[in-house]
Amino acid sequence: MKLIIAVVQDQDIPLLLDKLMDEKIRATKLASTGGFLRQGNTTLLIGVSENMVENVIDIIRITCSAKEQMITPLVSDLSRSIPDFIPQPVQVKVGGATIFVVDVDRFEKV
Amino acid sequence: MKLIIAVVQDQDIPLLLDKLMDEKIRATKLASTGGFLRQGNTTLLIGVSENMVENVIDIIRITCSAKEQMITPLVSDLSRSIPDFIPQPVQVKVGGATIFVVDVDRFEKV
Amino acid sequence: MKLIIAVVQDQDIPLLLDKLMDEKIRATKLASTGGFLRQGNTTLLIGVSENMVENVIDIIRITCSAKEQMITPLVSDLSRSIPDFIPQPVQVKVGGATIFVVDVDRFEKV
Ligand SMILES: Nc1ncnc2c1ncn2[C@@H]1O[C@@H]2COP(=O)(O)O[C@H]3[C@@H](O)[C@H](n4cnc5c(N)ncnc54)O[C@@H]3COP(=O)(O)O[C@H]2[C@H]1O
Ligand SMILES: Nc1ncnc2c1ncn2[C@@H]1O[C@@H]2COP(=O)(O)O[C@H]3[C@@H](O)[C@H](n4cnc5c(N)ncnc54)O[C@@H]3COP(=O)(O)O[C@H]2[C@H]1O
Ligand SMILES: Nc1ncnc2c1ncn2[C@@H]1O[C@@H]2COP(=O)(O)O[C@H]3[C@@H](O)[C@H](n4cnc5c(N)ncnc54)O[C@@H]3COP(=O)(O)O[C@H]2[C@H]1O
Repeated sequence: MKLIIAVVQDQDIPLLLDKLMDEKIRATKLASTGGFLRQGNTTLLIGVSENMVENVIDIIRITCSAKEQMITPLVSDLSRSIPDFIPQPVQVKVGGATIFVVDVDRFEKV
Repeated sequence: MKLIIAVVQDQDIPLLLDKLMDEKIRATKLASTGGFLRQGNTTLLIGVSENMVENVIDIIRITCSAKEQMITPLVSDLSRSIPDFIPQPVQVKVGGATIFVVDVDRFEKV
Repeated sequence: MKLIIAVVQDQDIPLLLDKLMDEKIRATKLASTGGFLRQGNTTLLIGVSENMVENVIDIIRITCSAKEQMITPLVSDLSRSIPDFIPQPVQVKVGGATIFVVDVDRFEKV
């Protein structure tokens, strides 16, 4: 058993969940926020047998496409209180997904 | 040290947290959503020493009971826009809990 | 690759995220709740290469300071309906951070 932890853009979630459910893949959704852009995104927890990991990554790859955007990151007052500090717009690649696969010692349904 | 990640029904949380706290077991609660039913549930993070894993699973088993329900799953518009598509009610076993136990390389309290 | 799961007090988040972003460390934020005090806190997911784990823990240690507080824990009605039960105020050490480091089998950006 492996636990896939995938951080995905909100707009890709409806289609991605439909595709996963069609394949009888179970998933749990957590609302999350990006550390840099401080914008909402979604973290999925997907527990699958080891031989399904590749399939799930393929489904995420097909559904979640990365694109370039010019974005001005939000910075908190705490460490940016210097008067002339103006956050510069940066070009970031947003969309796509960030995927962690961790080993599951034990899986139980009670 | 092991990290228990348990997806539990919302209605079982108050009693489950009371039981865990009584046993001096620490836990963190995350609001989550089921991938299939798209209904709210709760994901608990419970870090315990390896010899406590069995106890925690027993507490979850006693507190969270599974029951059968007829449910019509929500499907998103994105891939279900075919006019005659009517989601069929399905009988699902809801309640109970889904439990993942992962190994913790390192645990720190700062 | 390691996944750091850190439970941190809300008030320490703005500065902590700024410090992590300055070091080009990526992070995802999840709103969470303490199991005992039932108060809001924040769970961070931070995926870093193994040789960065120590740095990240140091940044968290410097930014999140623990302090003593007298707190009356919330208890749910479910198991505390005994009429003369009055929850006693307890002195707890709050603040600081609880850090779990788990091994990542596989990391993908799609
Ligand atoms: N310190 C920094 N300096 C300069 N540019 C930075 C940066 N941190 C992030 N970025 C850029 O900004 C995009 C959005 O990051 P954010 O942290 O809001 O949202 C992130 C974050 O929520 C999550 N994420 C990515 N890598 C992660 C990791 N190693 N650990 C935890 N979460 C991660 O996935 C979302 C999308 O990440 P993605 O890499 O596609 O896209 C990132 C990246 O291209
Ligand atoms: N391997 C896994 N990885 C990550 N999260 C997991 C998981 N297994 C279960 N979960 C989480 O636990 C909730 C309850 O799952 P359970 O299997 O008891 O009860 C499930 C199951 O009986 C059924 N079900 C789920 N996915 C299905 C699918 N693709 N096709 C048919 N039935 C499905 O519907 C019930 C509610 O599912 P829902 O997704 O709304 O909510 C799920 C999901 O949030
Ligand atoms: N092993 C673990 N697994 C998962 N999450 C963990 C964890 N250890 C700590 N946490 C998370 O970190 C928060 C702060 O924990 P800390 O141990 O600093 O500070 C704790 C601790 O000093 C005390 N405490 C927690 N549980 C207790 C219990 N059952 N009996 C007595 N005191 C407790 O109350 C403070 C606040 O606890 P709260 O649960 O509201 O909030 C906790 C919880 O969300």
